[in-house]
Amino acid sequence: TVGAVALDAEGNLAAGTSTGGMSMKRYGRVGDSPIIGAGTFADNRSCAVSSTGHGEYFIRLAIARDVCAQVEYAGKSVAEAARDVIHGRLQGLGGDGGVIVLGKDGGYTMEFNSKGMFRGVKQAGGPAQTAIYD
Amino acid sequence: MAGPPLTILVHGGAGAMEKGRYTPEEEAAYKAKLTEALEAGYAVLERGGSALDAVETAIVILEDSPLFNAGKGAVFTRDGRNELDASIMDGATLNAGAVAGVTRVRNPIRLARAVMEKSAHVMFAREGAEKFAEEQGLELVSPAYFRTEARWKAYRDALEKEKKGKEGKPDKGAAADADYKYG
Repeated sequence: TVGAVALDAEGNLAAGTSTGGMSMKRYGRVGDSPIIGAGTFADNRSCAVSSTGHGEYFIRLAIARDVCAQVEYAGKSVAEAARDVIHGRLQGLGGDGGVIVLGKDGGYTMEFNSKGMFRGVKQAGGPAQTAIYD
Repeated sequence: MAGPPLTILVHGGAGAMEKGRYTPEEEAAYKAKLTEALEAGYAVLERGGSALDAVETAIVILEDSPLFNAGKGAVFTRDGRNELDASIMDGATLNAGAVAGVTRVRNPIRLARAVMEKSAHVMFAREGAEKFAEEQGLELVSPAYFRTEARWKAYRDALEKEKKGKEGKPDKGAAADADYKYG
Protein backbone atom coordinates (compact mmCIF):
# COMPACT_ATOMS: atom_id res chain seq x y z
CA THR A 1 0.00 0.00 0.00
CA VAL A 2 1.13 3.54 -0.66
CA GLY A 3 -0.34 6.85 0.41
CA ALA A 4 0.14 10.57 0.71
CA VAL A 5 -1.26 13.54 2.61
CA ALA A 6 -0.56 17.19 1.80
CA LEU A 7 -1.22 20.76 2.94
CA ASP A 8 -1.16 23.50 0.31
CA ALA A 9 -0.71 27.27 0.33
CA GLU A 10 -4.46 27.82 0.61
CA GLY A 11 -4.53 25.77 3.80
CA ASN A 12 -6.32 22.89 2.11
CA LEU A 13 -5.65 19.30 3.10
CA ALA A 14 -5.91 16.16 0.94
CA ALA A 15 -5.29 12.46 1.44
CA GLY A 16 -4.93 9.50 -0.91
CA THR A 17 -4.20 5.78 -0.67
CA SER A 18 -3.54 3.11 -3.32
CA THR A 19 -2.90 -0.59 -2.94
CA GLY A 20 -2.69 -4.06 -4.37
CA GLY A 21 -4.44 -5.26 -1.25
CA MET A 22 -3.66 -8.28 0.86
CA SER A 23 -1.49 -11.01 -0.61
CA MET A 24 -3.46 -14.19 -1.44
CA LYS A 25 -6.76 -12.42 -0.83
CA ARG A 26 -9.88 -14.32 -1.83
CA TYR A 27 -12.48 -13.46 -4.45
CA GLY A 28 -13.98 -10.03 -4.02
CA ARG A 29 -12.15 -9.16 -0.80
CA VAL A 30 -11.99 -5.41 -0.32
CA GLY A 31 -9.71 -3.87 2.29
CA ASP A 32 -9.69 -0.46 3.88
CA SER A 33 -7.82 1.47 1.21
CA PRO A 34 -10.86 2.39 -0.88
CA ILE A 35 -13.09 2.84 2.15
CA ILE A 36 -13.39 6.51 2.99
CA GLY A 37 -13.04 6.88 6.75
CA ALA A 38 -11.15 3.62 7.17
CA GLY A 39 -8.06 3.96 4.99
CA THR A 40 -8.36 7.56 3.88
CA PHE A 41 -9.86 10.75 5.28
CA ALA A 42 -9.31 14.49 4.94
CA ASP A 43 -11.10 17.45 6.49
CA ASN A 44 -9.72 21.00 6.65
CA ARG A 45 -11.21 21.33 10.13
CA SER A 46 -8.93 18.65 11.52
CA CYS A 47 -6.43 16.62 9.51
CA ALA A 48 -5.66 14.33 6.58
CA VAL A 49 -4.91 10.63 7.04
CA SER A 50 -3.68 7.78 4.85
CA SER A 51 -3.44 4.30 6.35
CA THR A 52 -1.68 1.01 5.76
CA GLY A 53 -2.12 -2.26 7.56
CA HIS A 54 -4.49 -5.12 8.20
CA GLY A 55 -7.51 -3.67 6.45
CA GLU A 56 -10.27 -5.51 8.20
CA TYR A 57 -9.29 -3.86 11.49
CA PHE A 58 -9.02 -0.44 9.90
CA ILE A 59 -12.53 -0.84 8.52
CA ARG A 60 -14.03 -1.97 11.83
CA LEU A 61 -12.42 0.90 13.72
CA ALA A 62 -12.90 3.57 11.02
CA ILE A 63 -9.28 4.41 11.75
CA ALA A 64 -8.73 7.43 9.49
CA ARG A 65 -11.98 9.10 10.52
CA ASP A 66 -11.36 8.33 14.19
CA VAL A 67 -8.00 10.14 14.12
CA CYS A 68 -9.59 13.24 12.59
CA ALA A 69 -12.61 13.06 14.92
CA GLN A 70 -10.35 13.05 17.97
CA VAL A 71 -8.56 16.12 16.61
CA GLU A 72 -11.81 17.89 15.74
CA TYR A 73 -14.01 17.00 18.69
CA ALA A 74 -11.52 16.44 21.50
CA GLY A 75 -8.96 19.04 20.51
CA LYS A 76 -6.11 16.56 20.51
CA SER A 77 -2.94 17.06 18.51
CA VAL A 78 -2.52 14.79 15.51
CA ALA A 79 0.23 12.94 17.40
CA GLU A 80 -1.99 12.32 20.43
CA ALA A 81 -4.90 11.18 18.29
CA ALA A 82 -2.81 8.85 16.11
CA ARG A 83 -1.10 7.35 19.15
CA ASP A 84 -4.43 6.59 20.77
CA VAL A 85 -5.89 5.05 17.63
CA ILE A 86 -2.87 2.95 16.61
CA HIS A 87 -1.40 1.91 19.96
CA GLY A 88 -4.67 1.87 21.87
CA ARG A 89 -7.69 1.01 19.80
CA LEU A 90 -6.08 -0.84 16.86
CA GLN A 91 -3.61 -2.75 19.00
CA GLY A 92 -6.32 -3.53 21.54
CA LEU A 93 -8.31 -5.29 18.85
CA GLY A 94 -5.28 -7.20 17.61
CA GLY A 95 -4.72 -5.28 14.40
CA ASP A 96 -1.53 -3.79 13.08
CA GLY A 97 -0.39 -1.16 10.65
CA GLY A 98 0.11 2.56 10.61
CA VAL A 99 -1.02 6.01 9.55
CA ILE A 100 0.50 9.20 8.24
CA VAL A 101 -1.39 12.21 9.59
CA LEU A 102 -1.13 15.90 8.71
CA GLY A 103 -2.95 18.58 10.69
CA LYS A 104 -4.42 21.83 9.40
CA ASP A 105 -1.61 23.73 11.20
CA GLY A 106 1.14 21.65 9.58
CA GLY A 107 1.66 19.40 12.59
CA TYR A 108 2.25 15.85 11.50
CA THR A 109 2.92 12.32 12.73
CA MET A 110 3.72 8.89 11.29
CA GLU A 111 2.52 6.28 13.76
CA PHE A 112 2.62 2.48 13.42
CA ASN A 113 2.64 -0.63 15.58
CA SER A 114 4.17 -3.00 13.04
CA LYS A 115 7.91 -3.54 12.86
CA GLY A 116 8.37 -0.96 10.19
CA MET A 117 6.69 1.43 7.80
CA PHE A 118 8.15 2.95 4.67
CA ARG A 119 7.58 6.65 5.25
CA GLY A 120 8.75 10.16 4.57
CA VAL A 121 8.01 13.85 5.01
CA LYS A 122 8.99 17.15 3.45
CA GLN A 123 7.96 20.41 5.05
CA ALA A 124 8.75 24.00 4.11
CA GLY A 125 12.24 24.93 5.15
CA GLY A 126 13.44 21.38 5.63
CA PRO A 127 14.87 18.53 3.60
CA ALA A 128 12.97 15.40 2.59
CA GLN A 129 13.32 12.81 5.34
CA THR A 130 12.61 9.09 4.99
CA ALA A 131 12.68 6.07 7.28
CA ILE A 132 11.78 2.39 7.28
CA TYR A 133 12.19 0.92 10.76
CA ASP A 134 10.81 1.81 14.16
CA MET B 1 1.17 36.72 7.78
CA ALA B 2 2.47 33.33 6.82
CA GLY B 3 0.03 30.44 6.73
CA PRO B 4 0.71 26.88 7.78
CA PRO B 5 3.84 25.38 6.20
CA LEU B 6 3.62 23.56 2.88
CA THR B 7 3.89 19.90 3.84
CA ILE B 8 3.67 16.47 2.26
CA LEU B 9 3.97 13.03 3.84
CA VAL B 10 4.08 9.69 2.05
CA HIS B 11 4.08 6.05 3.07
CA GLY B 12 4.90 2.89 1.20
CA GLY B 13 3.23 0.35 3.44
CA ALA B 14 3.80 -1.15 6.86
CA GLY B 15 4.71 -4.68 7.82
CA ALA B 16 7.31 -7.08 9.11
CA MET B 17 10.32 -5.22 7.77
CA GLU B 18 12.88 -5.81 10.49
CA LYS B 19 16.37 -4.37 10.47
CA GLY B 20 18.59 -6.61 8.39
CA ARG B 21 15.80 -7.76 6.10
CA TYR B 22 17.00 -5.47 3.32
CA THR B 23 20.48 -4.95 1.99
CA PRO B 24 21.90 -1.42 2.17
CA GLU B 25 21.29 -1.16 -1.57
CA GLU B 26 17.65 -2.17 -1.19
CA GLU B 27 17.13 0.27 1.66
CA ALA B 28 18.66 3.00 -0.46
CA ALA B 29 16.35 2.14 -3.35
CA TYR B 30 13.24 2.36 -1.15
CA LYS B 31 14.35 5.65 0.37
CA ALA B 32 15.26 7.08 -3.03
CA LYS B 33 11.78 6.34 -4.39
CA LEU B 34 10.07 7.77 -1.31
CA THR B 35 12.24 10.89 -1.66
CA GLU B 36 11.37 11.18 -5.35
CA ALA B 37 7.66 11.06 -4.48
CA LEU B 38 8.12 13.64 -1.71
CA GLU B 39 10.09 16.01 -3.91
CA ALA B 40 7.64 15.74 -6.80
CA GLY B 41 4.63 16.30 -4.57
CA TYR B 42 6.32 19.17 -2.76
CA ALA B 43 7.24 20.81 -6.07
CA VAL B 44 3.53 20.90 -6.90
CA LEU B 45 2.83 22.69 -3.61
CA GLU B 46 5.71 25.11 -4.15
CA ARG B 47 4.31 26.09 -7.54
CA GLY B 48 1.04 26.98 -5.84
CA GLY B 49 -0.63 23.70 -6.78
CA SER B 50 -3.34 22.08 -4.71
CA ALA B 51 -2.91 19.49 -1.99
CA LEU B 52 -4.95 17.15 -4.19
CA ASP B 53 -2.51 17.56 -7.07
CA ALA B 54 0.44 16.98 -4.74
CA VAL B 55 -1.10 13.80 -3.34
CA GLU B 56 -1.90 12.46 -6.80
CA THR B 57 1.58 13.29 -8.12
CA ALA B 58 3.33 11.55 -5.23
CA ILE B 59 1.13 8.46 -5.35
CA VAL B 60 1.51 8.01 -9.12
CA ILE B 61 5.29 7.79 -8.62
CA LEU B 62 4.85 5.11 -5.97
CA GLU B 63 2.26 3.23 -8.07
CA ASP B 64 4.67 3.17 -11.00
CA SER B 65 7.47 1.74 -8.86
CA PRO B 66 7.72 -2.07 -8.62
CA LEU B 67 9.03 -1.70 -5.06
CA PHE B 68 5.65 -1.13 -3.44
CA ASN B 69 2.37 -3.01 -3.19
CA ALA B 70 0.36 -0.68 -5.42
CA GLY B 71 0.12 -0.36 -9.19
CA LYS B 72 3.13 -2.11 -10.76
CA GLY B 73 4.47 -4.51 -8.14
CA ALA B 74 1.09 -5.24 -6.54
CA VAL B 75 0.73 -8.54 -4.69
CA PHE B 76 -1.30 -11.39 -6.16
CA THR B 77 -4.72 -12.60 -5.15
CA ARG B 78 -5.26 -16.26 -4.44
CA ASP B 79 -6.38 -16.62 -8.06
CA GLY B 80 -3.10 -15.20 -9.32
CA ARG B 81 -4.40 -11.78 -10.31
CA ASN B 82 -3.46 -8.23 -9.40
CA GLU B 83 -6.50 -6.34 -8.11
CA LEU B 84 -6.04 -2.70 -7.22
CA ASP B 85 -7.90 -0.34 -4.89
CA ALA B 86 -7.49 3.40 -4.33
CA SER B 87 -9.15 6.42 -2.77
CA ILE B 88 -8.68 10.15 -2.46
CA MET B 89 -10.35 12.87 -0.38
CA ASP B 90 -10.44 16.65 -0.56
CA GLY B 91 -10.36 18.21 2.89
CA ALA B 92 -11.77 21.51 1.63
CA THR B 93 -15.03 20.08 0.33
CA LEU B 94 -15.22 16.59 1.90
CA ASN B 95 -15.61 15.26 -1.61
CA ALA B 96 -14.14 11.79 -2.04
CA GLY B 97 -13.59 9.17 -4.71
CA ALA B 98 -12.64 5.51 -4.57
CA VAL B 99 -12.23 2.43 -6.76
CA ALA B 100 -12.01 -1.23 -5.82
CA GLY B 101 -10.84 -4.34 -7.64
CA VAL B 102 -9.58 -2.82 -10.88
CA THR B 103 -7.16 -4.84 -13.00
CA ARG B 104 -6.34 -2.72 -16.04
CA VAL B 105 -6.02 0.87 -14.82
CA ARG B 106 -2.36 1.87 -14.70
CA ASN B 107 -2.83 4.48 -11.97
CA PRO B 108 -5.84 3.74 -9.76
CA ILE B 109 -5.34 6.97 -7.79
CA ARG B 110 -6.12 8.93 -10.97
CA LEU B 111 -9.28 6.92 -11.41
CA ALA B 112 -10.31 7.55 -7.80
CA ARG B 113 -9.87 11.27 -8.41
CA ALA B 114 -11.92 11.05 -11.60
CA VAL B 115 -14.69 9.33 -9.66
CA MET B 116 -14.60 12.20 -7.16
CA GLU B 117 -14.53 15.01 -9.68
CA LYS B 118 -16.40 13.62 -12.68
CA SER B 119 -19.15 11.49 -11.25
CA ALA B 120 -21.92 11.97 -8.73
CA HIS B 121 -20.69 8.97 -6.78
CA VAL B 122 -17.99 8.08 -4.29
CA MET B 123 -17.00 4.52 -5.21
CA PHE B 124 -16.96 2.38 -8.33
CA ALA B 125 -15.91 -1.27 -8.33
CA ARG B 126 -14.42 -3.77 -10.78
CA GLU B 127 -15.81 -3.78 -14.34
CA GLY B 128 -17.85 -0.66 -13.75
CA ALA B 129 -14.82 1.22 -12.49
CA GLU B 130 -12.87 0.16 -15.56
CA LYS B 131 -15.66 1.20 -17.89
CA PHE B 132 -15.64 4.60 -16.19
CA ALA B 133 -11.85 4.76 -16.61
CA GLU B 134 -12.26 4.11 -20.31
CA GLU B 135 -14.89 6.82 -20.60
CA GLN B 136 -12.57 9.26 -18.83
CA GLY B 137 -9.68 8.45 -21.15
CA LEU B 138 -7.41 7.16 -18.40
CA GLU B 139 -4.48 4.94 -19.35
CA LEU B 140 -5.35 1.26 -19.43
CA VAL B 141 -2.74 -1.48 -19.49
CA SER B 142 -2.62 -5.24 -19.83
CA PRO B 143 -3.04 -6.96 -16.44
CA ALA B 144 0.46 -8.36 -17.05
CA TYR B 145 1.87 -4.85 -16.62
CA PHE B 146 1.44 -5.10 -12.84
CA ARG B 147 3.32 -8.39 -12.45
CA THR B 148 6.85 -8.49 -11.06
CA GLU B 149 8.93 -11.63 -10.67
CA ALA B 150 9.45 -11.06 -6.95
CA ARG B 151 5.72 -10.87 -6.28
CA TRP B 152 5.03 -13.83 -8.53
CA LYS B 153 7.61 -15.93 -6.69
CA ALA B 154 6.10 -14.94 -3.34
CA TYR B 155 2.68 -15.96 -4.65
CA ARG B 156 3.93 -19.33 -5.90
CA ASP B 157 5.71 -19.94 -2.59
CA ALA B 158 2.56 -19.11 -0.64
CA LEU B 159 0.51 -21.49 -2.79
CA GLU B 160 3.06 -24.24 -2.27
CA LYS B 161 3.15 -23.63 1.47
CA GLU B 162 -0.64 -23.81 1.61
CA LYS B 163 -0.68 -27.01 -0.44
CA LYS B 164 1.85 -28.70 1.80
CA GLY B 165 -0.10 -27.62 4.85
CA LYS B 166 -3.24 -29.25 3.46
CA GLU B 167 -1.34 -32.46 2.94
CA GLY B 168 -0.41 -32.47 6.61
CA LYS B 169 3.20 -31.60 5.93
CA PRO B 170 3.54 -27.95 6.82
CA ASP B 171 6.66 -26.55 5.25
CA LYS B 172 8.16 -24.32 7.89
CA GLY B 173 10.96 -23.28 5.58
CA ALA B 174 8.82 -22.01 2.74
CA ALA B 175 9.42 -18.40 1.94
CA ALA B 176 6.52 -16.20 2.88
CA ASP B 177 5.85 -12.83 1.33
CA ALA B 178 6.70 -10.11 3.82
CA ASP B 179 3.46 -8.44 2.77
CA TYR B 180 1.40 -11.59 3.23
CA LYS B 181 -0.72 -10.03 5.90
CA TYR B 182 -0.61 -6.39 5.04
CA GLY B 183 -2.34 -4.11 2.65
